Amino acid sequence: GIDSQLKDEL
Amino acid sequence: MNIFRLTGDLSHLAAIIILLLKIWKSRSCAGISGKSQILFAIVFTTRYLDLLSTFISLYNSCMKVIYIGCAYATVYMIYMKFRATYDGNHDSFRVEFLVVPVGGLAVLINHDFSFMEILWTFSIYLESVAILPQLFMISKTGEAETITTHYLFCLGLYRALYIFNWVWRFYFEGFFDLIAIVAGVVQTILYCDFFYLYVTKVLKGKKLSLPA
Repeated sequence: GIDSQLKDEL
Repeated sequence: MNIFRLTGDLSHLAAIIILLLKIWKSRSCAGISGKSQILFAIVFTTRYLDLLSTFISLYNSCMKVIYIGCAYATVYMIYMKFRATYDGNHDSFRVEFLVVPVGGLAVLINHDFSFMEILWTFSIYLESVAILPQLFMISKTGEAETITTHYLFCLGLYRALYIFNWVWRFYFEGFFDLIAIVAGVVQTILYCDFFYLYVTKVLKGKKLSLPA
């Protein structure tokens, strides 16, 4: 699946 | 990591700690919406489940643990330790009107129809409106303690800084996330009215009170 790449944010 | 992201995170941390200290030092949670704080605890819990599955960085993990811990500590202080000072009559926003539509939207509009991704999307949408019970409470009572307005200012500043962070990431990493941007802009707009009152009243040494 295509996850959001923002997972490194809080 | 860029300067907007870092100052945004620190502003968010400052907001959380200001609120905890206000309650702890005054031994009172008067004027604080317990419902908003429960929503924030749900936001952090559903977003940071990846603590158990993915390691990003020490900074990332530590901040997540601190945010979750502080959110639950705040809820505990409002509903358990200083329950007698909680102003439940004025905290009358109907949260089901937020949680149910936000849950539906997260199932309909997301990057990937998977459990973790839907929970992440739900937390992004919920965070954008989680402050509404608090703002509703202030509009109902017509006033807020100055320390509460500092809390709200730091929280709003964090959102505004995150938008600059995304502009930065778009230019330098060619990356943008429409779900986060739309939710983030909505969230920041909710604070605009408050920002105006903060600058025109609180920063000039006056208490925040709304015209009757």
